Amino acid sequence: MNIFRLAGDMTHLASVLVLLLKIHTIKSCAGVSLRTQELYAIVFATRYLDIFTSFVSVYNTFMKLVFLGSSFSIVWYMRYHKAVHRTYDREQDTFRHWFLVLPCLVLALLIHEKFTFLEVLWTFSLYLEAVAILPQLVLLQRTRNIDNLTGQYIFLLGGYRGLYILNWIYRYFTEPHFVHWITWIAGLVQTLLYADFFYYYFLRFIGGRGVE
Amino acid sequence: EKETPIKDEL
Repeated sequence: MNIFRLAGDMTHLASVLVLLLKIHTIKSCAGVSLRTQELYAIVFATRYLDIFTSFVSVYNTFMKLVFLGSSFSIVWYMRYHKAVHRTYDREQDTFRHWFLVLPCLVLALLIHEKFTFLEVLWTFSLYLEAVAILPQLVLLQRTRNIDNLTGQYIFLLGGYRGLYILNWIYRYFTEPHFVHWITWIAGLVQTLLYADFFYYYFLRFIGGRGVE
Repeated sequence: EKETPIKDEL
């Protein structure tokens, strides 16, 4: 564990907590894309299948349970909790996210490390996570400005994988084994997709106004 | 030659 990876995990945890805070306390999911949340639930479900077969550390298992639990509970809140569901922007959140799932699955079947069930699904989860934010970014552009909590949620979610890239660089130079190039590329694509959001975030958000 | 890739990340 190095400082970059710990910072990345904490940033990721913070993004999930910010979203849960928003949904649970003010019972609102305005500006949040349910489709992105559904994609993230699939990402964690397919990435953490090894939670039962391989034990890495208490921290690792604990964080996996947190991410699994939070992503599914956010989807549940947005779908079935009456008060929260009412604030969901169904008309605007129309990105065909199932069109993202199939190409990622095909790509994982074609390009992977090892052709085993767990490995292909793990690779699929990497590809899917790289594009999972798209419905949220599209919703963002449609709803124009968003509230601070949603802006911070997206900022933290985008930042965590950027910190992971620093972690991969650090591990490359300091450890005998390497991180697979598929992980590198998926992580880079994912972080680059946030580029224009980061641009507006710093321009507007730091300037004291909401993100537009 | 680096060893096999790691799988200890989230």
